[in-house]
Amino acid sequence: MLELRLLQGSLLKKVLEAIKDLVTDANFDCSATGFSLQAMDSSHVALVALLLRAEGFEHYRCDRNLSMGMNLNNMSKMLKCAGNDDIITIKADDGGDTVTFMFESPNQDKISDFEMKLMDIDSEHLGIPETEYEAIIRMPSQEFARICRDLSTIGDTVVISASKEGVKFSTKGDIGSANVVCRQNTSVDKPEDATVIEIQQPVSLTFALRYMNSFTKATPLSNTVTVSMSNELPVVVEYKIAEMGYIRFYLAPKIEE
Amino acid sequence: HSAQASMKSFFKSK
Repeated sequence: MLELRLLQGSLLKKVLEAIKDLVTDANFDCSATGFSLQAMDSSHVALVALLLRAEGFEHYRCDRNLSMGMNLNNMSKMLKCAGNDDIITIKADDGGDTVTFMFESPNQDKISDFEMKLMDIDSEHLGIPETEYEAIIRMPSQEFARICRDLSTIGDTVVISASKEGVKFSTKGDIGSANVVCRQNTSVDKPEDATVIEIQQPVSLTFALRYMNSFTKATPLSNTVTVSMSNELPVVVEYKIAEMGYIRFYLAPKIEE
Repeated sequence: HSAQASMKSFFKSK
């Protein structure tokens, strides 16, 4: 038996909007730790890892570990039927082939339940080691989204180069080229507006902008984004989900042939 | 010319 009650139901709605275009079907894993997901896009270039910790739920009951295969587009359709202020409860029976999403309006005058069919998904789980990254950039998530969107109008790939001087985003296309440099800036009124660059050594990696733009669909989840890079490793683009966990996107770099 | 690397060339299956 599984029963997870999330007071801030809008968080789950935002999580689905952030991942449903990248991944079609995925297994949600439920354990004593929390509600989590790891899935790759169909071409195995990008990976998304989600964790919503048990402590972040108002009520969290998970009698035994359960993996529930869901079509994310269908799940998104159901969650769109929940109001932004609704409380969302996820319910499932051990060994059942459905999951129920229950939506309660804030003043309890409307209660809906939507039952969705589960599916068997043969998904591959990758082991991602804890890594000390050579460059870690924390910046306002809206600024990062803006840069990715702007550059994708010029080119298909972005070179992200981080050094002590700052982080440079560069692209080239048929019509020309573009560079955006962000310098460390901690003299801001609100800490979430800061750009903080931690560098062990300079890093420069090339990525497909299409994926970066897809990751920025998680922007409504967090005011800040953290981009962690090491030479010759996938980048990690992380959005923290307040008091609950995170959504991390990993993207394999483009390599010289 | 650059080629797109796969996630599986960096991380092993569990």
